[in-house]
Amino acid sequence: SVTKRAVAEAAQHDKVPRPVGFVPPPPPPCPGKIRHFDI
Amino acid sequence: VPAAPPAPLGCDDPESEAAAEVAVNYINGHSHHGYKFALNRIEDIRVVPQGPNNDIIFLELDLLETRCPVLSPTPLANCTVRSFAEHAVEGDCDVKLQKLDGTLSVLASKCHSHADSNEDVVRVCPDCPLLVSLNNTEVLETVSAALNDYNSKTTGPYLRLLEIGRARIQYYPSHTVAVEFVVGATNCTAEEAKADVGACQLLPEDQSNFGFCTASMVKGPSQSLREDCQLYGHQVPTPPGVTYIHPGQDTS
Repeated sequence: SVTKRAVAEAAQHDKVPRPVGFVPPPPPPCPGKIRHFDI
Repeated sequence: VPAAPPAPLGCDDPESEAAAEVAVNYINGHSHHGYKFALNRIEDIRVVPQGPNNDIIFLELDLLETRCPVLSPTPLANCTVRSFAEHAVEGDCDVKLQKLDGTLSVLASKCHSHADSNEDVVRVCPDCPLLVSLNNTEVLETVSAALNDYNSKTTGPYLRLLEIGRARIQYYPSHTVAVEFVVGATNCTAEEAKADVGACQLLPEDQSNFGFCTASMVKGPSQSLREDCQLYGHQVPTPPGVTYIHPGQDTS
């Protein structure tokens, strides 16, 4: 799903060395977290 | 320079979760069939200001069915969400709330519930029992046999079937029908019912004894039947002045 890809891309970016003071983008406001499981 | 609009509310913000909690409690409190649902995910939230301290909030919620029937006195926090292997049922709800002077109230709600697909369950658990239709012949036989068996042994009131809540059939390692159903106590004892079951009436709602039964019947050469019924002892009163979701709309 789109959400997972976005997270994966962000994670990969995080592996790239960042300049000092870099602030990762905030998580998307929605949809929210899954509390149990996704069907 | 006009002030920048406030940042949109995130789905996991405390304010969103508070609104979702009010919505889920409303949905469970106004549903009279099936089971209580618990929040699984806040899909979306939109806040439309109406004026000072007055907002309309639109929520899209993903819920999951719990093991507690809606008539159960058990608090939602103590109700276990049905696991994936139990053939989970999901609820999709759109809820409209008003937040007036900090107080949240539900204006309208609309829910659709659907079971996970058989393919999904079988892929993860090939031999797990699967949900079947509530008017499946084997299901009706099992409910009838279980209730008759219970009434033949009970020293309490004669119980009458109110609603079949859930039914699953497993074929391996043995052909097993598992059912869950809601019962109501009548004004007869089991002995009196044997004499004239037609005279047994459900107790008036204000003193009704609702109960919940689980039963399973193993078919085949070594047929066996097991049932367990729990009476609640009180009923969830219908809140005065509350209008329900119009008949015909999916609520369960």
